[in-house]
Amino acid sequence: PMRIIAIANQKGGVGKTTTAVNLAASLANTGMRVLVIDLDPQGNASTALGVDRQQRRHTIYHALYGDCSLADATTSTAVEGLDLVSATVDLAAVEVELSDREDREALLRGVLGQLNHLPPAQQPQFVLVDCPPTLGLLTINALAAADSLLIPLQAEFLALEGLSYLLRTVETITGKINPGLTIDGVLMTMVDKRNNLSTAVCNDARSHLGALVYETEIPRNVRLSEAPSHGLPVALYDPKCTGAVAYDALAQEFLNRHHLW
Amino acid sequence: PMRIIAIANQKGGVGKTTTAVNLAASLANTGMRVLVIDLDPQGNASTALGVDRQQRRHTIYHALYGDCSLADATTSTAVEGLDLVSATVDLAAVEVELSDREDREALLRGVLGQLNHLPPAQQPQFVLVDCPPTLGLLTINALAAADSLLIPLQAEFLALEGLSYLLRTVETITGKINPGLTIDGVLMTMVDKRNNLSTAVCNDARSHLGALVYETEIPRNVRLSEAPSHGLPVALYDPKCTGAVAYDALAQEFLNRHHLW
Ligand SMILES: Nc1ncnc2c1ncn2[C@@H]1O[C@H](COP(=O)(O)OP(=O)(O)OP(=O)(O)O)[C@@H](O)[C@H]1O
Ligand SMILES: Nc1ncnc2c1ncn2[C@@H]1O[C@H](COP(=O)(O)OP(=O)(O)OP(=O)(O)O)[C@@H](O)[C@H]1O
Ligand SMILES: [Mg+2]
Ligand SMILES: [Mg+2]
Repeated sequence: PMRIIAIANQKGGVGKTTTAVNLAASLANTGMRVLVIDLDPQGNASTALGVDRQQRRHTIYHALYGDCSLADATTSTAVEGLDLVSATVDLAAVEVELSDREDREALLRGVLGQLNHLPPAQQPQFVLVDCPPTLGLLTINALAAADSLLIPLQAEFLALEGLSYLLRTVETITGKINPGLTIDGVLMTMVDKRNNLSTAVCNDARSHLGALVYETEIPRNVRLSEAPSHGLPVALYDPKCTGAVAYDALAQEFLNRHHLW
Repeated sequence: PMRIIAIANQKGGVGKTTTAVNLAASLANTGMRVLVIDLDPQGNASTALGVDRQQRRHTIYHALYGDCSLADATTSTAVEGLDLVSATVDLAAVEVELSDREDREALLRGVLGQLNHLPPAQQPQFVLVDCPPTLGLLTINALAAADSLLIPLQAEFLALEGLSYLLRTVETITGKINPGLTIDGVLMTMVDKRNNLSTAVCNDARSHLGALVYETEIPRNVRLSEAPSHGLPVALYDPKCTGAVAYDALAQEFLNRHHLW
């Protein structure tokens, strides 16, 4: 069955886009069919997957408004088995333009429902939704549509602060809008083992959240921040670097959690 | 005269809070009277200045609703000459609750207007507003109230992407809501001279933006990310570290730009 995973955290710059793009590529490299939805008006996931601004004619914005089908807005990427629905800054208008609609929280769920009409062999097995750094209407749409939530957590003090607010928001969502939403896991990112603060934050997260926290940690690795400037996931940019190896390990652990391994 | 500076960039994790808190502290250490407004529901600036959640009884949220005066919501900090108006997650409700009001973009401007009734010797000389990582109603309020905008720009490829959108948004604001808004400058943050990408992004920013970019660059320095866990700006936590020295240099350059030095 298809699984929809929201990748969200209202704290900025914690590795949401880097995780969406590179986990997706690593999953595709194991033979899975994966679709990334760029739900951030910054359009960073689209850039990181090599889709230039000029190529973003039909985007998630148009699909949400019903101006085109999801299939029209879907493009292939440099990775076999990985497709993308891109975003531009137009998407920022959704927060204002659609906020009066009764079904404003369920727009994305409706659009992703179109995937159910595909023959199973063409359906993506995983849909990863990259969220903007807020808990506004776009992220709420992702949580309403998702089966589970993956939370990238930067190994920094300020990043820990916002976690309890995010978890409370998830409880509100499961209570009303999407009772089936579960937490897929918390992923430690930009971990620097030489740095006491980073190690302390990882230990803190594990002692508070236990098995929710992925064993796999993503180390700070400059190749991860270089890859987007080449429009490639790190698996294609530098497959042997520590960042690529970590995201491959994450894909294995992720598949284990979803009993697909 | 009092100057109001918005510190904004919709890209997440680029050093907005770190800059608001540490520039404010360095300015206060030169004898200036400074007020920091935490306009981010994450409340990171409040935490970084040592004001615990339990102490945030009257916040910017209450002042925006008119439930208390700005003076009631203002607290002192560990730094002589630096006061704070704190924030909690309640502030997130503003984006929805106040979006119908005619004056929704000018709420902060109205509240900060209360400072004009203070005797000049008690007025802050600088008000720094820490913004959340979006261009929603809260950041628009900051841009509507501000005399100028300081843009922290992380020395990373993805951070450059959003800059042109931010500059276009500023043009819309100056056209309609706040014709007097200028750009104070662009500050390179988390600069790592050993890293080619970081150096390339700095060079790129300077060639595109010229004199807008501050001479002072803020280096990546772990002491800057440790200081918030002690509730102190870096000037009090580790005054000789490279991060503290850089923010002191920034304060000097900032005062030069405002012809106060
Ligand atoms: N493990 C890592 N090592 C080094 N750099 C990283 C790592 N993960 C992400 N980065 C870089 O850090 C910056 C922030 O990461 P990213 O943009 O993925 O975070 P985000 O949470 O999506 O940000 P936003 O909140 O703006 O959406 C980017 O420049 C990215 O290239
Ligand atoms: N120069 C620096 N060197 C090292 N770490 C830094 C530096 N500047 C900021 N940091 C750390 O990087 C993280 C992001 O910085 P900060 O929270 O100030 O960014 P922000 O733009 O305010 O984020 P948000 O978009 O979530 O509001 C924080 O953990 C902070 O402590
Ligand atoms: Mg992102
Ligand atoms: Mg901040």
